[in-house]
Amino acid sequence: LRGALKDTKVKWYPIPVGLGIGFLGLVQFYKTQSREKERIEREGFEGEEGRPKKRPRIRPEGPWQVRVMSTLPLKAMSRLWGKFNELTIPYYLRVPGFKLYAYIFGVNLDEVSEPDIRVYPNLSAFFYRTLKPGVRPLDPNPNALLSPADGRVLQFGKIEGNDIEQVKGMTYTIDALLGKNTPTPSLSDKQPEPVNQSYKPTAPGHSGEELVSSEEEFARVNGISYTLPNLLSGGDESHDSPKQQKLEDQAADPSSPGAVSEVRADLALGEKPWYALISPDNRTALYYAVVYLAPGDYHRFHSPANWVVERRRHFAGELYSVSPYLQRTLPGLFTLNERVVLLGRWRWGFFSFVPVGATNVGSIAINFDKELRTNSLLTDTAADRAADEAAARGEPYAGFAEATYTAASAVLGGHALRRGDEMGGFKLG
Amino acid sequence: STIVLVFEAPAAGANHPGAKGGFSWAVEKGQKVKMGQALGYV
Repeated sequence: LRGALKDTKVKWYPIPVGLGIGFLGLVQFYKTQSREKERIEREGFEGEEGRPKKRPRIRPEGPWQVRVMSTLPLKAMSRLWGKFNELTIPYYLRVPGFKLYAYIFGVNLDEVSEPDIRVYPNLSAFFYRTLKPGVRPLDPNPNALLSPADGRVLQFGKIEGNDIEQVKGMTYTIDALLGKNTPTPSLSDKQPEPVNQSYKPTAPGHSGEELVSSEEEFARVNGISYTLPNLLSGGDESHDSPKQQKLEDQAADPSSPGAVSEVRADLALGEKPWYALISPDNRTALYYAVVYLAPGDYHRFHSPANWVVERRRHFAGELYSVSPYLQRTLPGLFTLNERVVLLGRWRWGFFSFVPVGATNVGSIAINFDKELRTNSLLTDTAADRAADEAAARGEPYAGFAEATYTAASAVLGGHALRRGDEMGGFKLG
Repeated sequence: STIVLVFEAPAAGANHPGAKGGFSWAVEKGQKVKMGQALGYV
């Protein structure tokens, strides 16, 4: 080492950090200018009336730390942090740098899929690392709900009414977290296909013999019978058709691909509040769990069960830290932050998966949704515009952009995921 | 970053084939978990 240090000719190159930042600023400026020019060309006018108004920023109540934080441009800081972490680290500094990070945040480097961590060009790539196959075995019990990621379980329980309890007794509503419960666009936009006659509503006093052929009837029947087990088994009634028996057998077997999705084409959430998903006969209940990922944890998330994702809602909110301290002190933190709400169904009925961003980890990637852009100036502008347009129509702004997932099979009606499938992850900045 | 799961599952004591005792949690508050570990069982 001494010889190498003494004898190697040292040639210094300037690291163009300032130049890079300036270049990024110029690119951003150019993009903004082009967008504005396009808007003027498209809409034919210029001035304040054509410019989307900023969505009013919610100033949360809380201790002084929270108030100070609410004055900061958190999203801009997060984006800057992301850009900073994408800067290439000099080759010989990577090992000591990543080892220092691993030491501080408790990363087990033996689990990292790449034996040579120098292949990660920057902290951003290291943060989004993959693990060696087999280091995260799935619970063998097919009836287990799996942890979607490494982390710490901060809160879990049963939802009573419409409220989810946050740490230390603070609560927020499911409506605020997931958005209003609305029917799937595919079902509200078009006349539904007749439902297989063998699917019987199971509410007391309902014979379940009629063929559903109109949207109104569908909603009515759907309002009575909305859980997959009810539809599959027909409650305590006997099976009417070999097809229903087959579907039930498939759904009972979690290893059967597409088992859940096979029947979901006939399901919809209906225009009921989320808490109304709890069946009137107490067959099912709504549960929730909150898993916190620390900076050193593996930051990709996986499917906790076999389920079908029907819709995605992107809430372009703020990016407060989601540290356990702030979760204790800032009520409704998850309803303020930028998040992606994935709504769908599993064997037992409704299922939702909500990755919530944070200041340092603002970008949420969903593998099967390439169009999703989180923590982006463009999506923020789009949200501002949507809020503006809603205000012009005299309607309240829903607060999210929604997309539905289609599948190759008509009966699938969404993106099917099997337990343990990688769904996406959190990226730095 | 945080992940929130909200889901419907059989209630305890539900008389449904396969549901048995309903959904039960297999973790405690504050417990560290690894991906793939069971949070609960139906």
